[in-house]
Amino acid sequence: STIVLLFEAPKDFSFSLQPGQRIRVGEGLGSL
Amino acid sequence: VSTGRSILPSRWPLPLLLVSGGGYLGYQKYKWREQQQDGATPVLATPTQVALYRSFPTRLLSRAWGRLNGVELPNWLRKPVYSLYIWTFGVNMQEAAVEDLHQYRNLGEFFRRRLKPAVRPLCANSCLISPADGKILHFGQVKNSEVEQVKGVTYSLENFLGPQKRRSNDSTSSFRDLLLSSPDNDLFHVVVYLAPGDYHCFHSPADWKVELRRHFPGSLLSVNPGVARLVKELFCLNERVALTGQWQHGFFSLTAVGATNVGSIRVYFDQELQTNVPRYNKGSFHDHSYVTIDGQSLKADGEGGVVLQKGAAVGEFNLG
Repeated sequence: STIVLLFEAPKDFSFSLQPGQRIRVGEGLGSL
Repeated sequence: VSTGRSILPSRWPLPLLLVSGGGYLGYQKYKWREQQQDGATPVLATPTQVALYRSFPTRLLSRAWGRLNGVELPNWLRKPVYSLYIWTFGVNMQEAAVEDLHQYRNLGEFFRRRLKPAVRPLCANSCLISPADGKILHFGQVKNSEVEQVKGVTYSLENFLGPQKRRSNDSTSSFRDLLLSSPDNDLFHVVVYLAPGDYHCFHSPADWKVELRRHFPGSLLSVNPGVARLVKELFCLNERVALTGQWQHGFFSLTAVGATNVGSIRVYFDQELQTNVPRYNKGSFHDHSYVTIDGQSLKADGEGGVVLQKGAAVGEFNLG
């Protein structure tokens, strides 16, 4: 199963992720 | 010697098939890694191959799998069955709210296990948190109304979310622009893949308000990263539930995409939602608004929509 998030944000929104990384509920995905 | 000779040829094909099949898969994986390193476009399955895959009765199989896993196991069988699952998929039972395996009546119930309250702290510094345990398959900006499910393999945003209302004076905007509330903003996406051993409930990734649920009955193909690299538009083919609404920066959506063994999706605040049931046809979609025509919320929260706080439990995936 998969969860897809699609969202609007200011252009300077930046992700703090790496493709393939393991993640858990509550961990930050990105910020402004 | 005579008996041995007569037996040998009949026993050759299986190991031969295993060795040659394994070798072929190994070669394909090696070739794929080489292509990834070279930055080459991934090799996709042909439309015929996808059609062949889609022709498998995955929904029927999924429902049969769900029925099987809903059967109550005798007490003596529970520990060996769940232990095998834990060992196969690397489940961390120390995090489970109920660690005693005998308490789960069947594999379906075990799959829906909850976690201990303190094991998933919420990041206070980020306005957006992970809605699920899993693996980040892909993330980034949405360009030209096309979203990448994995690097180089895209799907249409419009096919994924379904049609949106156009403003009366606007007939030329792209689908992406229709979703944006401000030209200073952009559209972003994140894909989280949940493996069989992961905790399968999903939570609210932000403070937001859900206005619409759109249920797309569909196929139940595997969403394994390997398949996502091969099948274009995979997330548009599979059964899914898209929750859309607004957050502090404008449009926001969370979509739960089903798969063969995890075919049904439950949303806790929506008792009407039923997924992976035979009465719906593939390719259709069914809307349920959480906002009445006059803008009042059906949940009577007075704000028009279902208000979710960051980290709140939203729903779960189920076997079959």
